[in-house]
Amino acid sequence: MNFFRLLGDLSHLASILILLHKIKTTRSCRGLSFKTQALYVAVFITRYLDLTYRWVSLYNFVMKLFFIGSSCATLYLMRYKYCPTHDPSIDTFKIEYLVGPCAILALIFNYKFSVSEVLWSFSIFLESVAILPQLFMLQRTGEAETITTHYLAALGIYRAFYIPNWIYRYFTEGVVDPIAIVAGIAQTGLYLDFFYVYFTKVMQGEKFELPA
Amino acid sequence: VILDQAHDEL
Repeated sequence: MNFFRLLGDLSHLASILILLHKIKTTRSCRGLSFKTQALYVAVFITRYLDLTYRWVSLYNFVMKLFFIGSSCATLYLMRYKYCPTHDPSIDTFKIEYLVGPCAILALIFNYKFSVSEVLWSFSIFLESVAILPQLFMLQRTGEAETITTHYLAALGIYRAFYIPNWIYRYFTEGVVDPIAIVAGIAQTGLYLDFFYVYFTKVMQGEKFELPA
Repeated sequence: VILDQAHDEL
């Protein structure tokens, strides 16, 4: 564990708390992509299968349980409790285009051709693009509630913090995880447009609005 | 170069 990774994990944790807070206080999942949330459930379950057979640390164990639990809870809230506030007609990104290529990439790029390792690779690749249905939706509506943009910013910053963590680990431990690094850089890259608008508008107290 | 197969990250 190092400073950057901790900041990344805390940012990830914060993003989920902001998301649940938004759903609870506005009693609505308006502006949120159900597809993106469903992809995160798939990401966490396929990546954290090792919960059942590998002990890393208490921190690792608790965080994994939290990420699986909170993503399932989010999906439940969106699907059942606040279902009427979700508009499927604007959540139209085809997730087949993400899941298929990620599955193929995972079969090609993995550290060992075993079920758990291929699923782990799959989860890393899928996480890197899981935000696309959400960003696509944002692009379509052209605006977002401020609380939703805080959620997206925290979620984007989380993986960005992992990048200095990997550099740090390379120099201190000699550890390199090319699959996570390439996917993590791609994942952060997808947020650049969003970050630009977030930091130039929302952080200055303006509403999140995309230029027409 | 050591591949991180321990997957100790989240």
